Amino acid sequence: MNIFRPTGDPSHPAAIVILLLKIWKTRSCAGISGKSQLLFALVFTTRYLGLFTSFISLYNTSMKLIYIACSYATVYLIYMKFKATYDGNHDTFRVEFLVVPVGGVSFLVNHDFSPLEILWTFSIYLESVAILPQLFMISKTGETETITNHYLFFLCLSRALYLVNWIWRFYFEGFFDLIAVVAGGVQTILYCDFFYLHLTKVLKGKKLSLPA
Amino acid sequence: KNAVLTHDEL
Repeated sequence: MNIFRPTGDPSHPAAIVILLLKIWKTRSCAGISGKSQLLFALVFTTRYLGLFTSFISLYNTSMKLIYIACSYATVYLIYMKFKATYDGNHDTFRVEFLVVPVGGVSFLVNHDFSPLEILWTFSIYLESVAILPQLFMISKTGETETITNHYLFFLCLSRALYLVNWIWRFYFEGFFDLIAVVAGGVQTILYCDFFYLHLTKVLKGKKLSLPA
Repeated sequence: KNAVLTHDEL
């Protein structure tokens, strides 16, 4: 395993934990798209079903369990514990427009036409677009008081490190997973958009609201 | 062994 994995792997859960802590500390999930977090929970659930059928390493199993636990904890905080602060009126992205086409494509373009493999493919495609409801919400409201720079930083970091990991594995291990790389590329582009929105809307908004 | 289908990545 190259160095980009043990650094890249924890970056996404780190981002989620930062989000969890932020919700917990402020007792509020305002500005966070529950739909995006729900999609991430669905992503990790469908992707890690292989936990029941194959064992790769203790590291691999524990990381997967951490991913699943963190994503469900976030969903629990948004939809149950701090439901009153959830900004559902602005979280209006129609997730069926993502889930249905993604489901269709994962049936058509996959490595192997078997239930687990199709679900894995579904999760890879879905992860690449799961941030869209959050993007939609930010572009609508222009504010994300609880989406911190840190959440954004760690999400982007995990993407960047995985891209380097794929290049590394291609050159040194002859490993190349086209589905993961294409979906990862799409996801990286969307995160650039997320980053752009953050710079133009969120930071600008913050600046304007500063006391003179 | 099919390297792709082991899905060792997260």
